[in-house]
Amino acid sequence: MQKSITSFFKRK
Amino acid sequence: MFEARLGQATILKKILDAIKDLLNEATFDCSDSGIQLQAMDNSHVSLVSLTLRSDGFDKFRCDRNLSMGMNLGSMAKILKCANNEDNVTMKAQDNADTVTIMFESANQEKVSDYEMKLMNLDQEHLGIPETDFSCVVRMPAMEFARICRDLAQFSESVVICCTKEGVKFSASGDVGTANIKLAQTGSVDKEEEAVIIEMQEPVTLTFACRYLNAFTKATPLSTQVQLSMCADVPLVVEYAIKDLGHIRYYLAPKIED
Repeated sequence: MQKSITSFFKRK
Repeated sequence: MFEARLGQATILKKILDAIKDLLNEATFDCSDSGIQLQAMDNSHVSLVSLTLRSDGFDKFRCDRNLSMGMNLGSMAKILKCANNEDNVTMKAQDNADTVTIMFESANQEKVSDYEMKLMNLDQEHLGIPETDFSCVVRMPAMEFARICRDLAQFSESVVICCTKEGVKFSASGDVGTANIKLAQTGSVDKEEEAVIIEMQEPVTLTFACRYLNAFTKATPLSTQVQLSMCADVPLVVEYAIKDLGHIRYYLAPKIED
């Protein structure tokens, strides 16, 4: 499964 | 007033080539320290982070912080009009809704300028945490591009396995299995040909080939590429831009369903 980058880096 | 000048348009062309497959548009954040760009691709799987330091430009002036949203397709059309050796200058007034890109031939006999409309983009900056990576691999950028291109034939995914002996790239699909191992180089005459591995602990991660191949569009910018890996965190693929800055790509790993 491809994870999203936003699941690692939170929105500022 | 913002004004940034580079001696050779070819650098800007290469930078644009390195990002335009992943991003349709992006915001260039300008300050007195330089130009920064951070943007996710459309599917939010990868993140591009570009840093160009002000001291790397032939001339750099930025009186007030400025965010310039640009359509990268439009920018590519404009850069196509430049010769590689031309000087390139980007200029914008404070609060302007256009940017002017100017090319000057080396002998100054041909000067062309292009005004491009800026866009208001919804900026979503992500906070990138500091990571102690388990493995950092430095290798020739051309070699990495070759490996990504070759393995993409066999699978949508590539497994990168790094130990202190070397780094192994694998892909497995209908055709069969492909493995490419690179050992750490002993002594090399040329630094740019070296494969160097700094390992704290071994790591094995799976990534989508399609994104890795998009990242390798930055290959003309740098002789070496650096891959930083750690279990369950995004891969960082970094290309240095000599005397100017760097471009980093972050790619979320694939995990078992």
